[in-house]
Amino acid sequence: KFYTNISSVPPLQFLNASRSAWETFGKLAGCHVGEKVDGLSKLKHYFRRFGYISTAVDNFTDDFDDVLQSAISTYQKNFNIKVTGKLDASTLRQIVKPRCGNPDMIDGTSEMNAGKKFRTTER
Amino acid sequence: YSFFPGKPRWPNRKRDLSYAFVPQNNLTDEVKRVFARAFTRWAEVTPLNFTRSESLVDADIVIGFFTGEHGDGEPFDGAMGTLAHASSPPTGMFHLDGDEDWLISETKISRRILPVTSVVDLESVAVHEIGHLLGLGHSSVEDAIMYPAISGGDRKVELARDDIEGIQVLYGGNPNGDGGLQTSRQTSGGAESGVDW
Repeated sequence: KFYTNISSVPPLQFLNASRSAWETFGKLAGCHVGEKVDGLSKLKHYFRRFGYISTAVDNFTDDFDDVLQSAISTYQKNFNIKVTGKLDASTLRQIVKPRCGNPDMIDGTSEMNAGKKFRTTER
Repeated sequence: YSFFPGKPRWPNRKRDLSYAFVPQNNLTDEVKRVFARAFTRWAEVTPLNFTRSESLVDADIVIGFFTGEHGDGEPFDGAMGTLAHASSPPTGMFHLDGDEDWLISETKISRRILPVTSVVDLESVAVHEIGHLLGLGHSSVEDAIMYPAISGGDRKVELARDDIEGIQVLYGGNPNGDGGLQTSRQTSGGAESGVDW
């Protein structure tokens, strides 16, 4: 559907705003390595979809393993979120945002955050 | 900014690119004008020109709205989630999720409404995907067009310095323009590209 201005958007569209393809990830807040939580396998699929997990395996487990932790850390780096390797609130807020379907990483590599250099000045 | 592996780009002989819309979508002229504006933003800072074609066969870039599985192995997922995807050069495949509610207005939405709307600004997504069609990957610079995420209702259509630097690595600047960097939005973080302007 196309809307020419915001006033033509029906109220239902506003009510549905919080419904996202990835809204279930919100309940994973606070998960950490060693835990097994329903929904983590879906999150692993998300990270594979965008290139953060490169395995061809389809049957992901709900274990918070090293592979997931590594994927989260790389994701946090790419989106300028403090790198903790944990599913903290700021990381989940970013994950559930609508986004481009192209992967951030291809064949396990990414230059997404490579071009950013910080200059320091000696006083 | 980043590039696809191998840094693919349109060949030197291809500076005039044509684009066509999938006829089954029956898009109005108003919607097509949104894409024309998006192409213009990239044309202003590169030597590339974009022309609309009525022929799918002859067009370099084909634009279409699709839902769910649509034949390229990258199914869309309904409202929100993934919004669109595009191929690297020289494939020219630009797909948008037909399940989204697209806003085609040029006006910015009130910040009061922003957090509660699931409507997505079409031109913002179009400018981003055209970046992919020309060879850019995603950027970590949040102000950049090539940043991968956009909030519902947000509108971001002006190329940032990061976008312009990236695209000009691939194609150089517009010989008839100022390179775009004078008028580009300043991005935070002090990004450096090492490119000699």
